Amino acid sequence: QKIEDEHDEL
Amino acid sequence: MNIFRFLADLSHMASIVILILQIRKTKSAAGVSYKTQFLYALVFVTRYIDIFFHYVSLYNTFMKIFFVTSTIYILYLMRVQYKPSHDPNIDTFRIEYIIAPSAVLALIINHGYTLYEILWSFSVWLESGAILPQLFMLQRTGEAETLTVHYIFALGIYRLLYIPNWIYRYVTEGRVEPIAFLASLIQTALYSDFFYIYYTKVMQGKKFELP
Repeated sequence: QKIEDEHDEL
Repeated sequence: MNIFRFLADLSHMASIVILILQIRKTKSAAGVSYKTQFLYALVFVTRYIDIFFHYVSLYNTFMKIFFVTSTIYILYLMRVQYKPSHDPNIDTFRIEYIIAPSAVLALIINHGYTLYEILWSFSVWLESGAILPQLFMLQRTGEAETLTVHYIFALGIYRLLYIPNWIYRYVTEGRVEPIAFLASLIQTALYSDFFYIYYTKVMQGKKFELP
């Protein structure tokens, strides 16, 4: 899992 | 984007709008914890610095701008516009007790040792305890304005709804975000007492008063 995907929420 | 997350974000937005309306309508910030608002501002600023280098969607960017600016606006209302209405003597929770453990947890539990990841983790842990000064204040005064109560309720609903969102995302996308999940469980637990009193009193049309 990419790090970027981990922070796609608010 | 699933329905849980969308409703959660709307509820979060609603909580802030409720608070701003209350302060402006009554021209007073009595009953609102400045410390909680300050902590939320810190949460948003440390979490959303990625707005400059990490694009997710127009929705995401818009919401980030909304949360940062609206919370800073609340600080302005409390600190400048309606300063005399806010009594610091009842807003006595020591925020160091929230900031320090959040910083320690961020250094231990994170997605990588970069400034961005540590700040992100810090913001998540900080958010889980940011409501404490407000709940503490409520406990001290024993009762609250209806709108303040609705504000805290909407905020609690927002946190609660993120839990089914993550379960849903785990099932449909295989996505796991353990840090936010754990922090959110802690945060929702903090609201449980409040939810109980809200349910037994406010839902039956009574004034919010602690037993």
